[in-house]
Amino acid sequence: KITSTNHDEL
Amino acid sequence: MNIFRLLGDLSHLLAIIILLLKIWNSRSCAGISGRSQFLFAIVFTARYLDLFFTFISLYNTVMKIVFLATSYGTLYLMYIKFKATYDSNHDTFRIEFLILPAIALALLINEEFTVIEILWTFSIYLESVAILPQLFMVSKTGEAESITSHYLFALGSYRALYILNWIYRWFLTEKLNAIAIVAGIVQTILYCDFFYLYLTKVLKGKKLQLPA
Repeated sequence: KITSTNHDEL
Repeated sequence: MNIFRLLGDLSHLLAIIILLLKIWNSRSCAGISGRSQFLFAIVFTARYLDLFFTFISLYNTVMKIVFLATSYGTLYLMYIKFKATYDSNHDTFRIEFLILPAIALALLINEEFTVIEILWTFSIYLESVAILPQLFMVSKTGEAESITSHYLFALGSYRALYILNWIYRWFLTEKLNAIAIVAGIVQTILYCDFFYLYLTKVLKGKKLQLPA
């Protein structure tokens, strides 16, 4: 889920 | 992580450092919008609450902590240490007109109706317009110190580089979040007029002065 929604960006 | 994303993050960090150094070295926050800085602190706080719940990478965690610490540090310098130099007469943008719509939009348009996701979405919407009080202040006084324009240029470059990062990720067929992209493009557009003035004036050694 995290990597699929730009949540890995700052 | 790709080169555009990394350069974007570094540009963001550079903007924050330029601002802190400007305030620290000149012992003054004249020309800087405390309201924009306050909004950025809200943005980082709402978005980086995930520090407590998710771990992405050491890089990610360290950068989040640095962004949080520096944004509160900037607020401390502006509202406490160098409060006497804060140009509040020109910093009059009504930030509730940005915060309330960002809350409403986050509640209406989000990917998942959970507290953490809505806070993240709210921070994305709010960040896209958080620079408006600063741009409003520049337009009200009609000018900006060179160092303030370097700050704005670094901040705008961060947004432009993030768009390149999404294009790159799109070609890698990674899934992307429409909310982040639409808000990011809106945010970048807000800098366009400033970019034009920066490239045509500040880089030629002139002060950033708006045409009368």
